[in-house]
Amino acid sequence: TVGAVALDSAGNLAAATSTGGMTNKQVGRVGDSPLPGAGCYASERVAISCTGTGEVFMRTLAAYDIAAMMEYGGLSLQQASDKLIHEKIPALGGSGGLIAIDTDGNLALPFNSEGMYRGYAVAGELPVVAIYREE
Amino acid sequence: MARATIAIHGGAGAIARASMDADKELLYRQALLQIVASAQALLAAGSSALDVVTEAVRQLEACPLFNAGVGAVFTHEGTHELDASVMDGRTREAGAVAGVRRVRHPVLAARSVLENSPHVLFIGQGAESFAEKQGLEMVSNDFFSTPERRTQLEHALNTQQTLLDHDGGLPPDRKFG
Repeated sequence: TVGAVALDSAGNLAAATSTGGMTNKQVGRVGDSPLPGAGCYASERVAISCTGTGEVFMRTLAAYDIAAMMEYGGLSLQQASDKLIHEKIPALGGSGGLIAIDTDGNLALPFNSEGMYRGYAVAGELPVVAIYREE
Repeated sequence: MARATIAIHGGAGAIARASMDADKELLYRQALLQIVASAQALLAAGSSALDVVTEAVRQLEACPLFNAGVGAVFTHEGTHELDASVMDGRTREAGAVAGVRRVRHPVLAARSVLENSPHVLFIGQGAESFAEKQGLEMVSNDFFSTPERRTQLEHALNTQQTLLDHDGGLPPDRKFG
């Protein structure tokens, strides 16, 4: 599964996710990636793209849940992302990660697995890529 | 003026430094860097967030290292089924396709659903016909196949597992999705 989130210079946010699904999956099985609110979500406040145990990200409406925790719970992007990835997803036996940007340009790239292929770049700064947890 | 920012991912999982050989790690880092840098350049040139995420994911789909587009994992029947979605925070508009087999870039089909249809999600044959009518590039299903993923399928079949691409890796390369 792959994804991208962006904040443009006009202050607009967007998200995209794409996947080949699961190895050896039953034909016809669909995970969270194509479902707005589960594997991909963007509003005027936050953009999110997820990767992981699709069924759990669907049942938790993971991407939208972050936006809701921020909007209704007053949590920051980092707090909401961490709560989802390190509490809610594992509580249902899921694993994976996500990337997210909010309208202030805050970034969150949490994951509860050993690693995540990821990268980010802020205007005027050098891009950063990482794979392992300890980076 | 907001500080334009981009983030990308290529999947998460049990990617331990000890189990990744240096050459393969370098390939992943180079691919991620090239894609995130080109997205940053698009943002610097004034592209919209929606255009930038669409193009970044299109490039990730084109890279055989990641489980999307070329390099997608195999189903139980040895085929590929691809899903993708895009969402615009400014308008809350969204477009998605699921279970497509012949669309070279599913993210472009999702974008076309967002822009050229009143719907959000198309699946299977309907999604393929829509993409074809929109003039998107269509390929044969085996266009997405790679030897590494076929080996992962054989491993999964032998162990009767359904593996997320995060777990689809083989020792030592247990890649995540």
